[in-house]
Amino acid sequence: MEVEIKQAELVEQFVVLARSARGRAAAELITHATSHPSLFAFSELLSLPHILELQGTEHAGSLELLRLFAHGTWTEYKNNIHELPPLQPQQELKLKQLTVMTLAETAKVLQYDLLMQQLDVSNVRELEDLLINDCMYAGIVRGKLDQRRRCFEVQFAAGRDLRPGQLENMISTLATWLGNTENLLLTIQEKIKWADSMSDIDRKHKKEVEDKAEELRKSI
Amino acid sequence: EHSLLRQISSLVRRLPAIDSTKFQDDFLMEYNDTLLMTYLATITKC
Amino acid sequence: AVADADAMYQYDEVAQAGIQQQKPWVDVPHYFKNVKISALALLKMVVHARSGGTIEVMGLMQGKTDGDTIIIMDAFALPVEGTETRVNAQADAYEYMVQYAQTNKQVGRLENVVGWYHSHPGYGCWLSGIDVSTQMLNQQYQEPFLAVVIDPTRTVSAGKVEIGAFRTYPMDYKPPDEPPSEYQTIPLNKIEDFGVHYKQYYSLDITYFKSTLDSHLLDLLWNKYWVNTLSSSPLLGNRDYVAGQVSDLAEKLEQAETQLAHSGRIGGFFMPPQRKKEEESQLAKITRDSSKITVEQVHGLMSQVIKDILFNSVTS
Repeated sequence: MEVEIKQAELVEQFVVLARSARGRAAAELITHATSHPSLFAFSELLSLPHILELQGTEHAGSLELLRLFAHGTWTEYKNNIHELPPLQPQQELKLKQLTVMTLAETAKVLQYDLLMQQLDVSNVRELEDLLINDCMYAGIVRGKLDQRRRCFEVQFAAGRDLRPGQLENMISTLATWLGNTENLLLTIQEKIKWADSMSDIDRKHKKEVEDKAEELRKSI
Repeated sequence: EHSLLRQISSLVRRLPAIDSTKFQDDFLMEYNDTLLMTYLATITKC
Repeated sequence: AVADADAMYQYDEVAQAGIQQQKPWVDVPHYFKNVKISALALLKMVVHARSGGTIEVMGLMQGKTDGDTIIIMDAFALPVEGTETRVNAQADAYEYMVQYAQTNKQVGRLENVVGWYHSHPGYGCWLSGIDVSTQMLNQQYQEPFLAVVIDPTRTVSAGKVEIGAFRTYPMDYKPPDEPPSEYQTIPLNKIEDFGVHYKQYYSLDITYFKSTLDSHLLDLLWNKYWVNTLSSSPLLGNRDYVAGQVSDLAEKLEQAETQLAHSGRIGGFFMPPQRKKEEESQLAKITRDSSKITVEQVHGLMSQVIKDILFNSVTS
């Protein structure tokens, strides 16, 4: 969650700027936002009317680019490279960082081969530099590099912007989790009741035995 | 609030915390060990 | 509360010198009844005890007295080991102790040494024969002096610090009958030592305190503490300790069986009732120990099952 704390201020700044930017200025702002090294959240910008107005204008490509940075990956960029503005090196790096975040959401163990193919990286050294310097140090993922098994074990991945339709899925997951937790609580309470009743029965039985022993002692 | 949604998304995606056959095997072994100890304690009581 | 918590950390040299003059503990063998340990001293002692693994380690405690309470402000390890195997491990460290105490004074740490601590890894908090004689010696020449024992192994398994604070009675003093202290399992290879000396000392009530800075630092560690708590399991961390306990239990059962078999040959009815009582109480203790081990195991498993349901049953 440190990522969110770090970038909250940045998001605020860009949103304030975007409120007064139109047309070309809005397109330029998108270029700045998608180049900033510490910004990995774009939904706030994407929901602003001035940004959405770029649809259908000569700057529509910038709007598409912002959508790609909010939800897309490096592979998607390559597949649509003709409809999108060319990327500067910082933007390219950011899109690769965002791709790692998306991959880290889907699996806990990421094979190097998959990462190298998805990120267009040619060797392990370059891949590990990217993961260590540009992902783990940036705080967007935490995990362990396993050179022997050539994989990256993800322990934590910061959340990316939600894609349309993901919200329902997340709500149902939370609802299931809540249900399980409530059931667990009920089970624990039942077990406590059961343990109390068993110890009462045990105590009564013990008392009966002692009373009987006392009677026998008296009778003897 | 987008920031909160991103944080929840990050948290929810970490579930299940661990889900591998090795964990299930270990877990089952711990379970059986504890049942065995409970059985031993009951016998000792008797 | 903040002012009180931090007031404890002031050292009143004149008042302490006065107490040292009056020596109120001389005529009252039971004078000291309470111990207050600072969070810092507790952490240092537990970490030191755990670092010793299965080896007994020892150290000294610095502090002061306040009425019938001994207040432990800080603790430091001594470069010795194996307190149970040596007559007086402190002898090895005298030079170190003296230098440490002097250097402390030079840097403005005025508290004197008020006791020693050592670890009993895996066999509970009580004073053995050697401990009793060491403590008696200390109480003769270094009053006020306290003995603290920590069991790092049981600390891990019980999830709370297994610690005891003791003072010995004068050599020829006959203590009043003590209410039975909390039951604890004593391993077979230590039971002799425990049985012979437990009337020569008494235990003090322990409470803890921390400063506002301690509270702030511990709050900062709160997440780390929870991650460690949730990601550790006594079932895994304590395997060899539990195995040791079960094998100790088996030895005790063997011994009880031999004795019962033996008494069976000379005819149970000749056995004096007192002896019969002892046999039963021995078996009762074994039963209790085995229940205790099992309860700890079941608790460990319960926490695993709860964590499994909470964190593994939902797929996103």
